[in-house]
Amino acid sequence: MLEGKFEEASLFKRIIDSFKDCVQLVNFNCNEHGIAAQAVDDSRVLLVSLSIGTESFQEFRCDRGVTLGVDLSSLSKILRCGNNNDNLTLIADDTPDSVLLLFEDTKKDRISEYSLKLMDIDADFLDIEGMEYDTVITMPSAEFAKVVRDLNQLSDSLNILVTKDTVKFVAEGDIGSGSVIVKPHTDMDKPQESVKVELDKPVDLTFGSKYLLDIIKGAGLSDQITIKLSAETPALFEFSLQSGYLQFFLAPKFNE
Amino acid sequence: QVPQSQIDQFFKEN
Repeated sequence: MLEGKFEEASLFKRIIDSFKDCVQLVNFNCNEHGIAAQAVDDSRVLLVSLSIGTESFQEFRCDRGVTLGVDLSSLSKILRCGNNNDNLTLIADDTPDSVLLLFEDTKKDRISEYSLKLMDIDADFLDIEGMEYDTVITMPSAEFAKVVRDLNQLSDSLNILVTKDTVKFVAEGDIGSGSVIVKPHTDMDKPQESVKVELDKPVDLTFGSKYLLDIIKGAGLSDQITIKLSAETPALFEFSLQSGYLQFFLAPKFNE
Repeated sequence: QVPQSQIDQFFKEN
């Protein structure tokens, strides 16, 4: 049996909102460590991997592994019915055909209960562990989101070049070209504003802007984004949760 | 137009 209570429904809402536009059918695997999910978008370019650790819940128990096959568009409809600061409890039995969502307004004694039908989702599970990367960039997620949105106006591709002292984002399109250079720095007063670059090898990769636009929807989850890059392999874009993470693996465009 | 690779090329099924 699964029983996971979020202190605020807004956390689960924000997590789901961060990837519901790029994947639709997702198996949520629940066990004693929390809730995890992996899904690939229809074009098989972007892979989403989610882990919500037990520390992200106010209360969590799951004695036996339970899989919840969820249509995210249906789940979002139900999540919109709860208020952001309601307690939200997810409840499912060991072989569930539905999951119960319980919203509790702690101030007003209002309890709303929704049942979401589950689906049998036949999804392959890819082995994404053990990748090694040539460079790791940590930067403010809002700043990364702005770069992606700005340069998307010029091209459907975004080139990311990393050298020792700079991260350079470049877009070249029909109307012209643009580039943004971000340099590592440490902000003592606001550490979340810092930019850090660890570099083993310089990297030059090109990604589809439309996928990056999906990825930056996770920026509301975390002040910082960690970007891990390696030549001609999928990039990893990660937003940390208080306990857990939302990761996006994005296949690069061919380097010709 | 730069051709797009797919995620399956890089990760094996687990």
